[in-house]
Amino acid sequence: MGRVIAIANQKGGVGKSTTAVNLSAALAVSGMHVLLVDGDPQAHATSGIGIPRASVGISLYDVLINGVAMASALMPSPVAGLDVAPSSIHLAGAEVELVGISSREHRLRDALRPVREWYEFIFIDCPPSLGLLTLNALAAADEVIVPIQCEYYALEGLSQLLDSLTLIRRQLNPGLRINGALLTMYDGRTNLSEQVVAEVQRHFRGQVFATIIPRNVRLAEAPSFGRPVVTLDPSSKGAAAYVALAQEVIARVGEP
Amino acid sequence: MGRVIAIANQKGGVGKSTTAVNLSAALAVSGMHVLLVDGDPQAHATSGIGIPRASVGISLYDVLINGVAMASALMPSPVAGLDVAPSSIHLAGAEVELVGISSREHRLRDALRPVREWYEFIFIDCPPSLGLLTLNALAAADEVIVPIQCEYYALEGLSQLLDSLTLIRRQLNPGLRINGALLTMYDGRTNLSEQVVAEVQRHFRGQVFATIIPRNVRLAEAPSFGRPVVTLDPSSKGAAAYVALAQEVIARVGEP
Ligand SMILES: Nc1ncnc2c1ncn2[C@@H]1O[C@H](COP(=O)(O)OP(=O)(O)OP(=O)(O)O)[C@@H](O)[C@H]1O
Ligand SMILES: Nc1ncnc2c1ncn2[C@@H]1O[C@H](COP(=O)(O)OP(=O)(O)OP(=O)(O)O)[C@@H](O)[C@H]1O
Ligand SMILES: [Mg+2]
Ligand SMILES: [Mg+2]
Repeated sequence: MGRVIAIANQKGGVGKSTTAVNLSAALAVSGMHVLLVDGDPQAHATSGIGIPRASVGISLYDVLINGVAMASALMPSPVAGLDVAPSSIHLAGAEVELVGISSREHRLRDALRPVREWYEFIFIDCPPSLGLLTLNALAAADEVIVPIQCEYYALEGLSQLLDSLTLIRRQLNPGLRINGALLTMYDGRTNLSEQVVAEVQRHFRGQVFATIIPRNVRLAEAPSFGRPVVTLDPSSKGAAAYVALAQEVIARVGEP
Repeated sequence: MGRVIAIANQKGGVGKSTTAVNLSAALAVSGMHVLLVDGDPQAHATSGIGIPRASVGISLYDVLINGVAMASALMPSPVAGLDVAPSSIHLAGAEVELVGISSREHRLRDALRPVREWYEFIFIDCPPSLGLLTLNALAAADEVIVPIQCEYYALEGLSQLLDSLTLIRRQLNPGLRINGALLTMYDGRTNLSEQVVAEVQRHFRGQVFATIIPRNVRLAEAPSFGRPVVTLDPSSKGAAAYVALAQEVIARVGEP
């Protein structure tokens, strides 16, 4: 039974899409059958895994708004074992269009039900907000991974995010667990990174991944090649970190 | 007559709040009378300029949703000459609550009208989305500054943003001009930065600020002190860049 894991944080630019692409690719390369759902209108997970915008026909928009079956939206990716439910620019309209639709927060959960058995892991990349697209992802998910950039502003949003998760557990998805907080863009040369790591470990007591993703230029370059770093440059520090993370995710089942 | 300038880009983490805080502070320090409107529920411009969350009473939420007068929401900031219309966590609900309100995109424009004459510059920090909060900012603004991180994903969103600006000009605000594209977090040691700079200059032909904001750890540290870098560490490269940008903004009146 596929584990559905949302990758969410309303703070922008913390490494959600980079984590969605590289973690799902690392698991696929290790032999797992993985689905990557791109819930962000920016479609960075779609392009980051190597699917050109122009080749996307049916996207997540059609599934959420027009009730098209999820199976019709799925596309294979250049990585064996990894399929994608692509995003498109139309998804930008979904936040407002969903407001008037019945059971608006559960559209994604219901759409995923027929395909969950096909996969061992299903990851959902979220946009940088707590709007209806992210709510759909959190209502559909069993667990959530929270990427946290090693910078001060990223800390400020944590209590807002934890409060939102409590609300979601109460109203939409009582079983939602935190799989872990993932520290990203760690730069060992700055005190700031050290301070943030200590603070996050205090906030998330025991739910912080041992793997810390370092700031690594290959991770920033990989999207311009449309390839995950784990296949573009497996010897890079960025690739090694996501391979280590994949092993931790397999081992952990999140705590409430 | 105050120039209203929105700071917008739907891509997350590109330096919108950092620019809003430091550019408005640099202009205030040079003697201008400036208002900083925090249109992001994360409230990073509010905390970054030094206003503790706990001291915010009436916020932008009350102005946009409950029709409270803007003058009642304004607070002085620790920087002389710089006032703030603070954000709060309630603003997160505004995206959905605004959907049902008449003239929902013009609430901010109408609220600013009585106070525009007080200021020479009014900056609006936007959240990382193209939802109703950003639409309100772009409908209220005379000009827009687009921060663009020197990374590949930041490039991908540009055409989406330019298309949205065209749509906004046609439907909400015919006079909206691009004041300039601002390159941020430039790291001269990587090829990636160079490539992005060249690409952005091609996209925005002539509308790119000569000032490029370097990646500078003091800019990332300043929010933890609740102070703009231009007053925290005026000798830093980050402060010098925002002071130079302030001079350019004064000199430029944007082109359509
Ligand atoms: N560990 C890393 N080292 C260096 N660069 C990174 C790293 N992780 C992500 N990046 C780069 O930082 C930027 C932000 O990352 P990314 O786009 O994945 O964040 P996001 O949270 O998905 O952003 P958004 O909020 O816009 O969806 C991108 O340009 C990405 O290439
Ligand atoms: N020039 C810079 N050098 C180093 N760090 C920077 C620079 N500009 C911004 N930062 C840091 O990068 C992170 C992202 O910047 P910021 O929060 O201002 O972006 P944003 O576009 O406002 O994000 P969001 O989309 O979440 O609103 C912050 O931690 C900030 O402190
Ligand atoms: Mg993303
Ligand atoms: Mg911001």
